Amino acid sequence: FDEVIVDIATKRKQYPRKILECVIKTLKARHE
Amino acid sequence: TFSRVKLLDTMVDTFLQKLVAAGSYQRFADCYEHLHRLQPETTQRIHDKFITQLQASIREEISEIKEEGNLETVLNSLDKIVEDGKNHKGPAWRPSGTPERDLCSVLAPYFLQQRDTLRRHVQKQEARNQELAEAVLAGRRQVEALQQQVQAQQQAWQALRKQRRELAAVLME
Amino acid sequence: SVDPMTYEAQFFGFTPQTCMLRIYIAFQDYLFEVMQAVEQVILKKLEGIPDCDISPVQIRKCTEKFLCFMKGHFDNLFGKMEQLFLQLILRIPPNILLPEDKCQETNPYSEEEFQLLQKEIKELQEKYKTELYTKQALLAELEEQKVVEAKLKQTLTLFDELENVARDHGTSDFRESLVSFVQNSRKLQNIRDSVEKESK
Repeated sequence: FDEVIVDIATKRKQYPRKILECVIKTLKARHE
Repeated sequence: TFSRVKLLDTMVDTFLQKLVAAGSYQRFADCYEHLHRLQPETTQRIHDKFITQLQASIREEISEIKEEGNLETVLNSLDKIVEDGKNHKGPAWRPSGTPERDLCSVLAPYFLQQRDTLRRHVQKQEARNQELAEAVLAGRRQVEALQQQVQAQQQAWQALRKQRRELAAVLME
Repeated sequence: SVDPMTYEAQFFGFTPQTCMLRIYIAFQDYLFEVMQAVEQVILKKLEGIPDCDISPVQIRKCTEKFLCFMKGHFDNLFGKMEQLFLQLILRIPPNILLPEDKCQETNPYSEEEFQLLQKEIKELQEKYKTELYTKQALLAELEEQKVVEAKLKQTLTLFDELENVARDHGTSDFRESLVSFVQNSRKLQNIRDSVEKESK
């Protein structure tokens, strides 16, 4: 249970930034 | 506003004080009464050693945990975050448990930016096309005028040619 | 109900409960170790006492009695300390947002709003494409108009040249040409008459 919590919390901390990087790349590519 | 690191140290100190108080010499002597009766000084020394060692071990453990988890820095940064957010009344946002939903606010600023850029491009292109459309309409009018001119000239020449023929025919007779 | 303290785990990288468990186990191990060391020391001491009638079993019983007492207090004190840790130190106050979640407060966006925004962007992209096609069509027509105008102007120039030729020979337009025809024909008739007269 503890590992699951830490895993989810870590994803909540890191994934938005990672996804954002991908989205920004996509938007830039689409813009070009 | 308080320092979490200081509070942590205070709590551990209090814990140790109370633990030491619970493990008093009196209590220790009660438990090891034979030894205490036989050699009270030794018992006292052993008890003192017990307390010193226990405190040292626990303090060392806390330092290790602080070291390992970089706890001091982390707690100080939490102090700062709490200080910065202290004016926020009411419960702050928390993850909803649906990542897609939580991501909306993360991504929105960038999509809003894209929308605004697109809006500007569309407006610019529309204005440009407006000019082009006017130029096309003017061009169509121009072409029409020219076509009419040509038509008029053509008709005039044809009329002329026709009348000449008639005239020539008359003259011929 | 267990509070998983996920938000705290997001900040610390571990769950506060695990942290406290780690501390508890470490402290407890030390208590046991020190107790064991105490018992070893006592047994050694007793070995050095001649005719000592205290047996190691008795000492073990004393150790267990003292340890049991200490452990009870230890658990009680640790429980209180743990509560304070979890309430005051290892907790994100409910009104506090972590930096990485700032955007949730500065520009909260619901899923519905986000979908609307996506839809608007799609429409704008279509609109932009349409405008680009329109631009191309307009530019193409302007090119075409240029060609047509050039052709028409060429035709007009042709007519102008015809005009000029006609003018050079006195027939710039019908009336004039008629007049000149009539004049020429009258001249011709006069010439013919005079020739006939001459010949008579």
